[in-house]
Amino acid sequence: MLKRLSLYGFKTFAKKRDIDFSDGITCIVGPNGSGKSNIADAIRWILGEQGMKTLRSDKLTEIIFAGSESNKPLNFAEVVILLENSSERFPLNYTEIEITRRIYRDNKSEFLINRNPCRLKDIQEIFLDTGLGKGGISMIGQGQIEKIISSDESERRTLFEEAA
Amino acid sequence: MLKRLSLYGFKTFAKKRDIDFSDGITCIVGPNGSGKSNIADAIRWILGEQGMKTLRSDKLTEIIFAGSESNKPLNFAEVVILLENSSERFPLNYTEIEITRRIYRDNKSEFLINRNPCRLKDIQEIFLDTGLGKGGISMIGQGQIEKIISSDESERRTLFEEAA
Amino acid sequence: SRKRFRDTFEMVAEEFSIMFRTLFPGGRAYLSLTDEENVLKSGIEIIVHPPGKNLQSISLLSGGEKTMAAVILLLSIFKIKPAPFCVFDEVDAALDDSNTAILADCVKEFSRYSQFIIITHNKITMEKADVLYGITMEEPGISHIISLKLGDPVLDEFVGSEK
Amino acid sequence: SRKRFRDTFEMVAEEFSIMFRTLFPGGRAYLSLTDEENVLKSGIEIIVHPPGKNLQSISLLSGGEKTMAAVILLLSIFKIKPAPFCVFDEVDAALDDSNTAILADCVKEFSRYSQFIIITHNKITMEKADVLYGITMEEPGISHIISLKLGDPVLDEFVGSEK
Ligand SMILES: Nc1ncnc2c1ncn2[C@@H]1O[C@H](COP(=O)(O)OP(=O)(O)OP(=O)(O)O)[C@@H](O)[C@H]1O
Ligand SMILES: Nc1ncnc2c1ncn2[C@@H]1O[C@H](COP(=O)(O)OP(=O)(O)OP(=O)(O)O)[C@@H](O)[C@H]1O
Ligand SMILES: [Mg+2]
Ligand SMILES: [Mg+2]
Repeated sequence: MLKRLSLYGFKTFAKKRDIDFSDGITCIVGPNGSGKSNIADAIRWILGEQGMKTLRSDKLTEIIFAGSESNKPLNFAEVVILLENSSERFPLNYTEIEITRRIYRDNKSEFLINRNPCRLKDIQEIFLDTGLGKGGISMIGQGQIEKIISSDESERRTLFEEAA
Repeated sequence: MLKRLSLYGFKTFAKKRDIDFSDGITCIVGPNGSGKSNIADAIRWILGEQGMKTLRSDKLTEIIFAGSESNKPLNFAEVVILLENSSERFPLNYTEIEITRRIYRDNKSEFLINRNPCRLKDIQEIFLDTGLGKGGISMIGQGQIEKIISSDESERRTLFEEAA
Repeated sequence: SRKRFRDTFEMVAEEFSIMFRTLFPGGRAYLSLTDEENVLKSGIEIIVHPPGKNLQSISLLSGGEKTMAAVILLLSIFKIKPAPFCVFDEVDAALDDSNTAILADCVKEFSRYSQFIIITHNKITMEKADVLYGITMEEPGISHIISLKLGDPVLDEFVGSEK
Repeated sequence: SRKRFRDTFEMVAEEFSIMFRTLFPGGRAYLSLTDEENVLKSGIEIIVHPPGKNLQSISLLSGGEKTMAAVILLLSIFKIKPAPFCVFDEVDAALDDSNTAILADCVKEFSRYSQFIIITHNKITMEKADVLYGITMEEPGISHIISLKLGDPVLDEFVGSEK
């Protein structure tokens, strides 16, 4: 289960913000453009998402806070996720898993699992076959829910294979 | 301007229903699945829409009332639209234009302009270049509004050309 | 024809910019041709700056921000070349209260010159109607239409959820 | 693996049918393999019958009906193979009051076994939250997060429009 998400420099989260999640239902509300879907994007990104279209950007550095009327742009974006693993839901030998991902303006990236440097691939492998990885159905983006039944037969097939 | 729409046998409109439109804003409300978008589909269809995808069906006869728990299927669908034309907005020599379109289970179609039989093409030509025809932007379907700015540059171009 | 496209484009572009900054003070929006030399083949770029935010690609905009930009673009085209009538099917689905009200007022203003048919679940939008119809399924699978008056308690059955 | 796919499919299909007719009494929904012979290559067909309506292709379903069918399919897959957590971004956008309440109760039930993170503008959905966060732009262009309590008057600023 997801315990905490920390965002720093990710899209509109110029200032470091932590979100603690309930083990039941956590609801996120707010006006248009306030940053709700940006939180969903941060979750995808920290789980290893590379697809630009899914993150609504054209290049990876676009997810770094670009500045606003009142603030200068930042030089990096960082997301940290803390996962509870006492039920060994994830294939790692820790009861708590902390994943960190950073990207810098010069396009350099950093990946850490429990503060140990690793590759993007190592992060993606944790979530393979859990429904949270690429092609999984646990993350439903804005405007995407109808695609599950409208998509053509072979797309649905992929959905099931991911689940099976 | 649109004065009245009559539906008979069109999708969920098994019983003949007339809708009179205000010259300002006419709002249509109701629960999910009650038939609101079906009214929008009927308007597209009577203006000459042939695209199955736009009408949400796989073949044209699917728009004929297919029966329900309490009613048998019908053998035809009919939509009549009454348009005000005193400002000569439409390229016809009438102050009122009444267009009728019918389709039968055996796939036969009938088209009438002011009760005179005509071809589908004659109907489509009335709306060419008004924003209501194919490719026009006056009819925004459910879930379609964002496409206007998300669509690629050449699609937007087509939008402008239709307007110009 | 090249000239005509160019003129229409410039009028729509001006309308788009004016309307956006009027409705969103502090915000900016522009249209530009990607290929100034080759107007008849050029693509059209849309640039949107919500108030207080820096310029970025429109793909980063939120659902509600995209909807508002799209509607303003549409209405800008309408102002230059009005259509006989316009049908909006749940265009307010992604909007919060504030934007729904802005959109509803905007359409109300335009409705003095153009006819609008609006399908909605939204009370704020509904309140701008000159004529209101409720669609129900009194008999299973069959649509029934009833005329509604604003302020009618029956309306509550037709109002979608409180957002 | 062919057997495994077959077994999973049958379990999900059963769950899908049961859940749909429980939530929509009088309605029916099924999943079927388009090619029984060739399970590993077969497509999957979805058949949905809202209460009182006759069987037709799912493309004819309304926005709200499609959303409900899709969510029920998703939850059926979850029941067979739960994910560590699930993020829903405005899945209730197309739903009226009645369906929003059905969805919210359904998710509440599932949340006893699974964690849900739900982004919404909808008051009915919000009321099911165990924890509620409001996102605002106190400083232009910068997201700020505040903890909200259900019943807090501040909540009204966060509630989208009354539908
Ligand atoms: N790198 C960045 N720097 C600054 N702002 C950004 C960046 N990336 C995205 N944004 C801004 O984030 C905003 C979108 O946020 P988000 O999609 O989270 O909104 P939302 O709360 O989901 O709104 P809605 O209710 O309309 O869906 C846009 O205004 C966009 O310009
Ligand atoms: N030929 C037909 N015969 C009978 N029913 C039909 C036919 N075609 C479509 N329908 C039914 O019409 C319903 C969809 O109606 P419609 O799309 O107008 O709903 P809506 O009021 O727009 O709902 P929403 O608020 O969810 O968008 C579906 O239940 C579908 O099965
Ligand atoms: Mg969003
Ligand atoms: Mg609809």
